Parts: sequence; structure tokens; C-alpha cells
Amino acid sequence: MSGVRGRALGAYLGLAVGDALGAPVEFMTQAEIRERHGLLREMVGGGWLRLRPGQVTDDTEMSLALGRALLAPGGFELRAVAEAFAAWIRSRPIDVGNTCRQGIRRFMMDGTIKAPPREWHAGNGAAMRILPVVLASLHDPEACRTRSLAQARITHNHPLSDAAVETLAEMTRRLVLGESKPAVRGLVDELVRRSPLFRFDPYPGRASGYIVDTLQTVAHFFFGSEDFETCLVGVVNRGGDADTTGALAGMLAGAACGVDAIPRTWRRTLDPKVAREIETQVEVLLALGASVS
Amino acid sequence: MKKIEAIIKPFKLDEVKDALSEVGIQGITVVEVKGFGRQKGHTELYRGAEYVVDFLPKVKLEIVVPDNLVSQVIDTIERTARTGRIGDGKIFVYPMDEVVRIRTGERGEAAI
Amino acid sequence: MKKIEAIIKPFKLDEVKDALSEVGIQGITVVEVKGFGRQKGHTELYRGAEYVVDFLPKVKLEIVVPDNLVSQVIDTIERTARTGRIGDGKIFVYPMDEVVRIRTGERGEAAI
Amino acid sequence: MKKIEAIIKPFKLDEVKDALSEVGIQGITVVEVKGFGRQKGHTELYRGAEYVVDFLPKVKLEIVVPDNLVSQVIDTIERTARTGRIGDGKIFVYPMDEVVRIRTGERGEAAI
Ligand SMILES: Nc1ncnc2c1ncn2[C@@H]1O[C@H](COP(=O)(O)OP(=O)(O)O)[C@@H](O)[C@H]1O
Ligand SMILES: Nc1ncnc2c1ncn2[C@@H]1O[C@H](COP(=O)(O)OP(=O)(O)O)[C@@H](O)[C@H]1O
Ligand SMILES: Nc1ncnc2c1ncn2[C@@H]1O[C@H](COP(=O)(O)OP(=O)(O)O)[C@@H](O)[C@H]1O
Ligand SMILES: [Mg+2]
Ligand SMILES: [Mg+2]
Repeated sequence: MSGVRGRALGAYLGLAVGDALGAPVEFMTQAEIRERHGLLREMVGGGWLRLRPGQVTDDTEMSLALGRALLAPGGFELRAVAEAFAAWIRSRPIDVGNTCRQGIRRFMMDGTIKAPPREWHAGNGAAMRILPVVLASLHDPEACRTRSLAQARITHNHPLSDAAVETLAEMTRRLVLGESKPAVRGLVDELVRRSPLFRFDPYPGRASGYIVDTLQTVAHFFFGSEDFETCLVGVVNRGGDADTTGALAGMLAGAACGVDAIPRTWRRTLDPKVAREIETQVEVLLALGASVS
Repeated sequence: MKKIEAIIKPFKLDEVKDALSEVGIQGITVVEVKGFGRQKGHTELYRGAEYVVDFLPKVKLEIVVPDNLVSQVIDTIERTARTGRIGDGKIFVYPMDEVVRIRTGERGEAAI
Repeated sequence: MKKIEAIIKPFKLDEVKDALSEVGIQGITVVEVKGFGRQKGHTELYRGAEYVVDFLPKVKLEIVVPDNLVSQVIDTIERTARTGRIGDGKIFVYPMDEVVRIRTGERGEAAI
Repeated sequence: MKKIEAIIKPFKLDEVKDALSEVGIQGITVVEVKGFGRQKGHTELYRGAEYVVDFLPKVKLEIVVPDNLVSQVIDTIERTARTGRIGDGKIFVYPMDEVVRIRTGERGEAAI
């Protein structure tokens, strides 16, 4: 499958594959991964969440919840997005990030759809779930930017989270539309110019839940590798927040290389229910995005 | 932030915990305790002889929550832990000065 | 209302409980704890070999009372739990915001 | 005076205790608890069959300290109890009204 559809599906399946590949080694160090798995190259399951091979976590599930809200009648409606996140929490998901839980709980309690600014909100929980918004506003960069930020602010309100959300959304939008990797490199260089904290060359080598570490890890392996598989294997073997760095790297690499670049064994092992919902969402999200232009 | 302690009947633990997760509460610390109250103890048979145990096993839940969640958590516990018979238990609410998440150093509401 | 916690020697539990019920206190929650303090641990014999246990078993009583009963409860516990030897324990008093009786929904002093 | 509660991983108890005694803290009360949080439970083998337990064993330290020692105690616990993995635990700080040493009747900071 080629073209926009192939790259859009590549981005969404890439995100899920990165999540399922990295989650079993989340919170582990590089050395621990090497000792236990050698070089991790497949979806092994297990980890601190005792996953089945191919099972995804909150990174993919929050994206799907956001996608469901966008597909409902009425299009992008922030309260509907917050409601979708609340419904997801009530379904007792396998994992929920701390800042995401606090923000969704706040919405459930008092109905507010915007988090107050907090110094601890520079986690990667808001950036990991942007893809459905990007696909639904593919031809409208302004809507893509404002909607990505608005959904992020339901749980995260911090300038570093905002900066990463904006940059990742625009990178993904342009990659799905067919721009090349070097062309989108300019967006990250602009981010580093505005916030030098995000500098990733030389790569500091940290892969925690801090959005700066996450973006540096993802940018380092995305721009430093030629194909989808090499990019993801590099990212997840870094450990740390490996499911989230894996998901974001999978989203970017999948958008750049298209769905056919995702290794068959990974696509086969991915939870089939998740893969099916992704394929359905991509069709409708792209249709939404097309009608806007 | 407040600390909520709920002393409940042991068989109610799962039901209360499930109801709390419906309102987004996941962090709970549980302690097995002995309760002495209006509900008296019971008689147990030990090696054929009857003797009176004057306490009853209870379970104490400790839940630290942001202020705006206190009344919802109290309602949820009350509704699910109640059987209507003596010994259902108590809910106690305490003021707090600080909360720290050991893993990250986060403080205040970000830590719970 | 205040919460009173008393950490006492385990063999004193019945005596303290009886003395408290004489001043009208019947609702108490008890937790088994380990104490580390000036009173050092002890050596125990386990399968013939001696080894040092650095803690001592203690019992913690948790009693919520109306403000006007605090000093009487403290005196009663002090008097009955004291042996005069190290490790007799401590009494801690805490402020409280609310008490709820789960069975009836009563709040405040009516709930204890 | 403040009460500090620290919920930590059981294998960290000795290390935390030793570190606290280096800053002059020797009076600690310890309670075994069950923790429910982001870190999920574990599987246990019972009579050959595997079953999932949804809680994790934790240990709760209760330490009453003078106000001027609070931040040092928090830092010491944070530093020694941290592994960097989910489930490291929490530190809670509470206001207190009174402390009594049962053996001598001493009150306030003299009692701890
Ligand atoms: N004043 C109190 N302080 C501390 N714990 C109490 C108090 N009163 C009751 N409890 C706890 O609550 C439990 C239930 O109380 P009980 O008096 O038996 O029933 P009810 O509240 O239904 O009248 C007791 O077993 C005890 O653990
Ligand atoms: N500062 C403290 N904070 C919390 N618990 C304490 C503190 N000091 C003592 N304890 C508890 O009280 C018990 C008795 O204390 P200890 O120091 O041995 O005796 P004494 O008070 O007679 O000098 C200890 O075993 C411990 O459980
Ligand atoms: N809000 C809370 N109230 C009371 N205890 C809590 C709360 N949150 C967590 N805990 C306790 O702290 C322990 C660790 O919390 P957990 O959420 O697993 O890890 P982390 O703080 O690293 O995200 C839990 O097992 C539980 O005992
Ligand atoms: Mg995850
Ligand atoms: Mg993660």
C-alpha cells in the first residue's frame, strides 16, 4: 500500500508496534536488557506489566480513545475527547501514566478540560497520543497544531510538553503527506533553536519519561537509521520509557517509510483487535482530514 | 491533600477497591487490623473448646487524595462498604502537610 | 475530634482496653507493629542457634475521641501501659477533619 | 513535631533504617502493609497452581520528629529507598498535636 494511506497506516501501526515491542523492557536499563534478551528484536511480552507478546499499553490505547472521540459525530470536540479518556480509565487499563491519571481524574471530578500549569507536567504522556488528531487534520496545519495542543492540555500543561507536541505533530503531518526525512529535520532544528534543552546531537543517551529525554532518543534513532526496523530496535534497546520512545519512533518511521516497511513478524504478533481498530480508524480519520482542505 | 482512612469489613475490600478505581483512584495502602467496637467479638472453636475472641478482623484502607476528591471518595466507600449491620466500620479524614513520590521526587498533588 | 495512637507492649493490651472501657471508650482499632527504639531488640533462640532480632513486637491502638476526652484517655493509657522500663511506648495525638460511621452515614461526634 | 510515614519496598527496610540512625533517628514504628498502585501485583505459586495476587507487600515506617528534622528525614528516605522503578513508594507528612513518652510522662520534643 502506498501513498498517504500507506504512510498513515504505517504511522498508526508503527506506533502500536513500537509500544508492544518496547513495553516488556520499560523501566529497564540497557545493560539489563542486554543481559536478559541480548539484542531485543521481537515482541517478547512479559516485563513489569506481565504482557502477552504483541499486547499494547496506554500509549496506543489513549491514541485509540482519542481517535474514537474524533470519529464520533461532531468532529473535534474537546469535552468528547476528555470523556473518551475517562471511559478508558473506567475500563481499568493495563497501565495509566501518573500525569494522565491526575488530569483525567480532575476532569471526572470537576469537568474542567484544561490542566493548570504544573512543573511536573513535562512528561511524555500528552505527546504519545497525538496521531489521530494529525491524521484528521492532515491538510490544515493550523488545526493540526491547535487541536494537538488542546488534547494535550487536558492532562499536561508545561511549555516543554507543548513544544514537543507541536513539533512531533507537524513532523508526522508532513511525513504522512510525503515529505522526506531531511525536509522535516528542519522542524527539530527549529525546536532546538527555541529550546536548547532538546539538543540531541551529541545524543545524551537518556530515555526516561521526561519529554526532553524522550524527544532526544526518538530524534537520534529516527534520523540516525535508514529503515523502520533498525530505528525501532535501536530505540527499545535503550530501555527507560521504551514503550513510549518505541511508539513515537514507530509513528515517525512508519509515516516516513510506509506500512510495508514494518517487519511482517511484528505485524503478525501485534494484538489483532488493536490492528483492526487501527485500520478502521485510519480510513475514517483520513476521510475527515480530506474533507477539511 | 487529605488522608482518608477507612476501616471496613474484610470481605468488602475488593468491592470498595473496584468502586474507587471507577472514580480514578488507584493508589491505596491496606493494613490488616483488629477491631473492637459495638459489634462484639465472636466465639471460636479451638481444639473442641469454645472461647471468646473479643475482637473482629477488619481491614484499614489508607488513601491520600487531592482535596477536591475527598467527598466523592467518602461517598464511594460509604455506599460500597455498607451492609447495614453493626461493625460496618468508620471513615476518618486527616489534614496533611506534604506528599513525596520516592521514585521521582515529585511533591504535592503530582505525587498521588 | 482527635485521633490518639498509642504504641504499647503487647502484654498490656487487655489491661489498657479494659481501663479505656471504664471511661466509656469502646471503639478501638488495633494493629500489630514492630518497634525500633531505645529499647534494643533481643536475642531469640531459633532451632538451637542464637540470633539477634533488632526490633520488638509492639501493639498500636488507634482511638478517635471527642476533644473533651483526649486528656482523660491519655492519662488512662499512661497509667495502665507503664511498667517503668524502657520500651513502654508512646502516645501520639493528631488533628482530624471528619469522621463518618459507614453503617448509618452519621458524621462528627455522633459517629464515634 | 510532625509524623512522617514512608511506604517503601520491603527489601529496603534495613538500608533506610541504617541511614536514619546516621542522622540521629532511632525511634521508628514499622507496619507490614499491602500496596495497590501503578505497579501491579504478582503471581504466586500455591500448591502447584499459579494465581495472581493484585497487591504487593510493602512496609510502612512511622517516624515522629521535631519540625527541624523533617526535611532531612525526607531526603534520607528518598535517597535510600529509591530504586528508580515503579512502586518505590511514597512519603506522607502529617501535623501533630502532642507526643507522650509512656515510661516517664515526658511530653513534646522531650518525648521523642
Ligand atoms: N472511636 C473509634 N476509634 C477508632 N476505631 C474505631 C472507633 N470506633 C469504631 N472503630 C472501628 O470501627 C469498627 C466498627 O465499629 P463498631 O462500633 O463495631 O460499629 P458501628 O460503627 O457500625 O457502630 C471497629 O471494629 C473498630 O475497628
Ligand atoms: N520517634 C518515634 N516515632 C515513631 N515511633 C517511635 C518513636 N520513638 C519510639 N517509637 C516507638 O515506641 C516504642 C518504644 O520506644 P523506646 O524508645 O524503645 O522506649 P522509651 O520511649 O521508653 O524510651 C518503639 O519500639 C517504637 O515502636
Ligand atoms: N494515593 C495513595 N494513597 C495511599 N497510598 C498510596 C497512594 N499511591 C500509592 N500508594 C502506595 O505507594 C505504593 C507505590 O505506589 P505506585 O503507584 O506503585 O508507584 P509510584 O509512586 O512509583 O508510581 C503503593 O503500593 C501504595 O502502597
Ligand atoms: Mg505505556
Ligand atoms: Mg511508557
